[in-house]
Amino acid sequence: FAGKKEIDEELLEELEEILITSDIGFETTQELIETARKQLRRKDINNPESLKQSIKNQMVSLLKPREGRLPIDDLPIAPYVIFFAGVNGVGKTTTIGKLAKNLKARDKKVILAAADTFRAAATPQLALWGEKAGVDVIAHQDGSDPSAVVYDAIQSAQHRLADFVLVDTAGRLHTKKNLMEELKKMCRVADKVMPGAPHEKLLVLDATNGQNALMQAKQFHEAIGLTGLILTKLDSTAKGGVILQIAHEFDLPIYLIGVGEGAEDLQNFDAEAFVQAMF
Amino acid sequence: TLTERLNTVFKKLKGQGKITEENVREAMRQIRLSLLEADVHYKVVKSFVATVQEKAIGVEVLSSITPGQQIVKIVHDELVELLGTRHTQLRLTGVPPYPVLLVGLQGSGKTTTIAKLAHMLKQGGKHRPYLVPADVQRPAAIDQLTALAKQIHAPCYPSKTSDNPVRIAEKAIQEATRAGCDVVLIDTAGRLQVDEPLMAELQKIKEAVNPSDILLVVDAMTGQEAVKVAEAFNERLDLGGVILTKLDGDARGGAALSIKAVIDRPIKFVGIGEKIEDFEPFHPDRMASRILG
Ligand SMILES: Nc1nc2c(ncn2[C@@H]2O[C@H](COP(=O)(O)OP(=O)(O)OP(=O)(O)O)[C@@H](O)[C@H]2O)c(=O)[nH]1
Ligand SMILES: Nc1nc2c(ncn2[C@@H]2O[C@H](COP(=O)(O)OP(=O)(O)OP(=O)(O)O)[C@@H](O)[C@H]2O)c(=O)[nH]1
Ligand SMILES: [Mg+2]
Ligand SMILES: [Mg+2]
Repeated sequence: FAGKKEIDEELLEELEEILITSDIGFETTQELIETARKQLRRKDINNPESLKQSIKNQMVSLLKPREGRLPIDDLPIAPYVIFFAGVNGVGKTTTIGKLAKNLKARDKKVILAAADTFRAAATPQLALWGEKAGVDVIAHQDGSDPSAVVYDAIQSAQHRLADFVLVDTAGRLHTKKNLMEELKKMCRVADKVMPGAPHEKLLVLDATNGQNALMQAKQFHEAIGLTGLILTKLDSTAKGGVILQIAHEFDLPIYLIGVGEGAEDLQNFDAEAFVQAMF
Repeated sequence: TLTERLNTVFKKLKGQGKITEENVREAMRQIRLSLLEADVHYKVVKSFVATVQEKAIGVEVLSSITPGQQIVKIVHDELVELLGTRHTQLRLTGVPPYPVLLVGLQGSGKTTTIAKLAHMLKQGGKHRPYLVPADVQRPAAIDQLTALAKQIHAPCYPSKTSDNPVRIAEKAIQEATRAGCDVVLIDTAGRLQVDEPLMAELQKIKEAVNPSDILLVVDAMTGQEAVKVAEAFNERLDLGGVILTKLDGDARGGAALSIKAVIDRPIKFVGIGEKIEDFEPFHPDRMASRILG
């Protein structure tokens, strides 16, 4: 009888390690394991496979309601303005490039807004992606007001009857008040030139980030009211487990995942596939 | 904060007696929780807490500070010791020109950090940096480093996207000497540590130019995967050190402890902002306080 309890402890530690090293976080890990144990105790089951399966099921039921799809063939309004925001280096510009190519392939008229007017070569980087995707890019001089680019891009999109405006923004740490204010202003300016814009405010998260991703989600959501999430670099060995806590705390759809640096490396978020990859 | 949590654990223990095994166990639980929240790796936390536990048991409870504060001091000192107690410089050994290679995952801050390093060297007055854009894969990567080089008035190799990174590095060394420069800072494309062909490419660059220093650039927000990444890069390249970026955010930066504990290479510098001047030598005591939260 004592032997049975021993297996339990070892297994629990093993599971705890898998979950924590997937960046799920200590508290969420405890909750998952505790709920699994309760479920199994009720059914009087006590084997490792059932415990693992219960945790997987919990994760899927937490993430499934967060599967989201951007309206592509059923646009409620055009041009549909999508802002891409997030901290530095997470993959905003690259994700826009991938999405633009994808939309173009589905015969959508897309305009890119190079509203990162700060970082060295941010505009040339987006311009090259525009070329790859076969779509136009609206850009201003380095150092100019990013809100002016937003205004210009939406106006151009309206005149050219574009379906989408994908707005690239500068990477910014959520702790920088002035940069968060700049982002808010860009949203206000978009609404000014086209009431209701931006229609999507997406936070791009990097799967290699740890618990700080939760702070990023909190602060960006508080600042501009996010409408969805994108998780990049899932082709890395990182599992992106923080998304569980984020899914639990925020009713935000996870629209897309980045799985590489190429134009085709963009997929819809699938809860089952995500959980499967973690184990 | 950890101090507050530990004070709660020890609130019955006043200025007399010893810290016992029982009250240490709960304290260790709080420390473990705090370090995991700070993104320190699961296994590193385990061995760290075991070390601290040994040091904590039997410690005389002082009357001048709370037992909670005593434990925090043990944890803090242990962290500082682990993180490395001296600021380590760039390794510039042998005969110039000294090649310095920066490597790391996508988006970690390599290109920006090269410019910061070059600026720091120029300010120091003893070295003349030469910048080498050897990332031919990311759109406008060459433009990015070229623009930064202009900002700091440092010479930059005229790379083309049709060139091969190994050849760029080799030719750049010759150009640097011609330009009267002694430190050659080589920017590389971000890559996953499991991307075999790209990791092999780094080894080829290393063999071609025999770098004086090889630095792994790591984002301070990196989670549990920091260990696997650092181990792989270190195994392939025998790193000279680590640079931690984006410390101007609110990430606790536990990846720093994980990496140092596992590959035992010095964290040499930290990036504390997007501007060229936002660069400092690594301070283990500041990092320890930050990780503890
Ligand atoms: N492996 C991998 N790399 C990615 C992915 N998405 C983007 N990247 C890479 O991450 C790096 C940074 O991408 P960017 O698109 O410049 O990121 P960003 O958020 O626009 O960066 P800033 O504008 O500087 O804040 C580049 O090297 C991209 O190729 C992904 O899904 N997987
Ligand atoms: N806030 C902050 N941002 C930083 C710091 N270091 C770099 N960045 C930003 O992080 C983003 C990525 O920096 P890059 O230098 O392009 O990163 P990289 O490693 O060269 O990226 P790849 O070449 O795509 O792998 C940019 O937006 C930089 O401005 C830092 O210390 N603090
Ligand atoms: Mg960008
Ligand atoms: Mg780069």
